[in-house]
Amino acid sequence: EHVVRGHDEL
Amino acid sequence: MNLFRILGDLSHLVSIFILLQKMRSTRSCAGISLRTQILYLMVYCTRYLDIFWTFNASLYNSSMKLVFILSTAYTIYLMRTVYKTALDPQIDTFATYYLVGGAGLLAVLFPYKYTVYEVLWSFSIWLESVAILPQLFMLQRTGEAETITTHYLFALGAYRALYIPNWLYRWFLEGHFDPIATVAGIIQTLLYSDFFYIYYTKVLKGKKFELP
Repeated sequence: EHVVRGHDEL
Repeated sequence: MNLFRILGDLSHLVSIFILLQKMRSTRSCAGISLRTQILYLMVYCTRYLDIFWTFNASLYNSSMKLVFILSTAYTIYLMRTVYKTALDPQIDTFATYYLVGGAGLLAVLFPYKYTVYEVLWSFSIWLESVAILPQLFMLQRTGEAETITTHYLFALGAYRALYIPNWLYRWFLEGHFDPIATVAGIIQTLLYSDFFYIYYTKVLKGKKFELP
């Protein structure tokens, strides 16, 4: 499962 | 936050200042693709929607997002008013419709979640990866570019290129992996590879940017 903890990059 | 990411973001910020400086110093937007700028404005408006509800994320992110949206809108405003005499619709002709359509299709096929925000986020990532094409196409048609314009393009391309080691870093050290951003970011950097090569072999050696 991929881990994406919100989009915290620009 | 790691060094690659900060350098990437700074490079992005620098690229915008170089673009504004290019227009101010030459009093012209010649060589700049209005289509690419409009695509970037679409990218920022669809990706940074969250500035309205994620104040808590970080002041850094929120202020950068605002700067990217406002400065790109300002650039487009300048290109369409003060510097419009230098716009050349005969050269800036790339079929942007396909880029928006393709990004939209990928966004609908591969979002992380089927919510409006997530689909728009995915759309912005795919659109960003190809938004530079009208500009590169224009460069290819004219066959040369002012040195300051090449600095702008280099800084803009370096931003996503620097995100690649950032993603590797985050994958190994934080267990964070964002496949959509990573794949799109690699495609985006590959699109710049010809430009990077000529920038390195000509502009950095003091020569004019001219296509062979």
